[in-house]
Amino acid sequence: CPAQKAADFLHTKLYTAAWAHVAARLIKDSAHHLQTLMQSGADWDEAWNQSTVLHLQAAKAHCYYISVKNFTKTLDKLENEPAIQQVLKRLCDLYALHSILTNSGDFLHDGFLSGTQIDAVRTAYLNLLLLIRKDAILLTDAFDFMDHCLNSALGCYDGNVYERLFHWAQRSPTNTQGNPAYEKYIKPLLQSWRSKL
Amino acid sequence: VHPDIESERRIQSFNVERLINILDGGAQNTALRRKVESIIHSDPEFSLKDNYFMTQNERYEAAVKRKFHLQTIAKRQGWSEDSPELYYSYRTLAGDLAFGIHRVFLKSIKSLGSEEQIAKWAPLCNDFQIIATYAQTELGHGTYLQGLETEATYDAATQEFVVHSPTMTATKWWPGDLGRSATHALVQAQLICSGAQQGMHAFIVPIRSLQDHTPLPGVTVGDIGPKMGFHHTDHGFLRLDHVRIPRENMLSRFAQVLPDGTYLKVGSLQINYLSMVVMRVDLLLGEIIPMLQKACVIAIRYSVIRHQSSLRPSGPEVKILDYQTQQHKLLPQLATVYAFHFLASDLLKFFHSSYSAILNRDFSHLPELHALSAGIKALVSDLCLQGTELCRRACGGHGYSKLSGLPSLVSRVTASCTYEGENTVLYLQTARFLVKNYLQAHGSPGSTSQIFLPKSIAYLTTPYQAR
Repeated sequence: CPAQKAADFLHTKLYTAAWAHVAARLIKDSAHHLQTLMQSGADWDEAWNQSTVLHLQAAKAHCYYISVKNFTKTLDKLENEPAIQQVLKRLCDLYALHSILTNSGDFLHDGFLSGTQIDAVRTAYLNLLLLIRKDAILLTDAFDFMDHCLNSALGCYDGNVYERLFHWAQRSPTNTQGNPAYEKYIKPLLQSWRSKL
Repeated sequence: VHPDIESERRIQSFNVERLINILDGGAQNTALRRKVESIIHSDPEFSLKDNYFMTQNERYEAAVKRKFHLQTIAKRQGWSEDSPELYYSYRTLAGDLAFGIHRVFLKSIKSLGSEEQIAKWAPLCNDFQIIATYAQTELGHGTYLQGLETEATYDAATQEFVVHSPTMTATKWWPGDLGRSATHALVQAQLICSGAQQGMHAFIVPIRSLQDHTPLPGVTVGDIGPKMGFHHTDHGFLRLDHVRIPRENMLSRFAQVLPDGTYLKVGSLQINYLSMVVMRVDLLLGEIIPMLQKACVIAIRYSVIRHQSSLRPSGPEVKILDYQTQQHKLLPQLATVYAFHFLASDLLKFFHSSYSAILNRDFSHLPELHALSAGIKALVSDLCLQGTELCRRACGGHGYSKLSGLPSLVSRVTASCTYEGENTVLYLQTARFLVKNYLQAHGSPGSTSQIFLPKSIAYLTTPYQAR
């Protein structure tokens, strides 16, 4: 990987190629593992079962690759919307770099990325957090869920979280339907103690 | 509006309304969605406000009531079964409606049934003259269709199939709407005719009386009991003891049994997975991804209201979203859900073009569609589950309260890692496709000097429109 510094990792082609490399390597490795077992005398089904952990890893990497590549293609279609393209580009960068960091072992395995390059990925990632932070509320508003649909005391559009939480809790049957345990157990106990006070 | 959230909206670096339009697939879709939402929200029958205080029984009853009320509204408004208006109303009601699997039955009939069968059964479903379910999963068997034990043996003398659960593990287990509602089930069973097993096929089996809703002779049916979530759905079990159904009740777009017992089929057995693929793709945008979107909305909005300690000694308490650790928890989830929204939208486009071809008996895209939808469903549901749980934990103690909405989202998205294919099984189906293509492209294991993508994988990642 030719990247030298954090900013280099903000190129869509670079991180897409990184995922393509890892996906291809893992598919190759799992296919070769399967073939090696078969050459050692195992039949296809047995060899397949003995390779499934590798296959799983390869399939996941492939899906990551498709999702990263698809996001970058989406950005290409937004050339007429520069402001939106910019904010979505940051999200795309964050998605790709976060996925590389959480799967860093796969990138380090064959030396495609070095430890120093992973540090640069992390630096780029942390810088992105700050940039996206200022647009975070607007980016969630863009999903356009009404309060009725969210049905959440914490997530309401107006932000009046504590008032809503307090009022909703008061509607709970535990507050409106009395306390059956009081009559049966608590009351007799309290009364027996009251006589001694 | 709380000043802490108002200040976040004061400076807009982009046009939010325009982004809403992009996510909706056009301004006209946004307008239509909002029109549907205003109809739903202005109707008190659709209120979800008491959901968190209800028992399982009450949730089920409320979901049935809402479904029939929605049906009335849909008729009045002229919304047809596959209309965008109905899709938007499911989104608005957070999917808290009964008879979700009734729709799967209908989709299965449309994808696996002949024109005559569609003409007969679809109107009955649309008008709720029958309530139907899709019974595939068995007590001892999941995604693997060839391992299912339920049998449908053809009797040429009476021109009927005898549908039977030969063992305890053959009991159908988990189908939604089966426990207490369904009158009919689409049963996936091993077809036996001319003395041979012909693989899995779909059969329409009446299970409850249309007069008094009691189980029909030979049918044992009921609810599977308490669950982690999905309290509004009556998941059920079904045992069939030599239940006879007419020959016409086998779905026959791609395979049929002639009166004398001759078996005819078109395409591969993989076609049996078609209705599951249809559901998988539908659920990504309609159910799974919106859960993570909602979790992000809730947790990020809360994180600008919640203040907890100061960043500097004697400084003011800051919004928790200003902490790097909170950003590290939440913002990757936001990025992920945007990535998945665009991914699923493109998968849907690919699905629509492949699906029309398949219905016209061009099966060339079926293996790729199957592999792609399997892997993407698995990755999306895996990361949506991790994401919603992270959002829940990012809200501290309040995230543990059902009133936050987050526990319900977490428990519901958990189910998505299992239904329509358990994720490990799905990843392996994708892997099988990739490895097979790799081996075809590269031949022997010795040719490892160059690492490059097999043609089939490069093809998978070509923009679908460009093909």
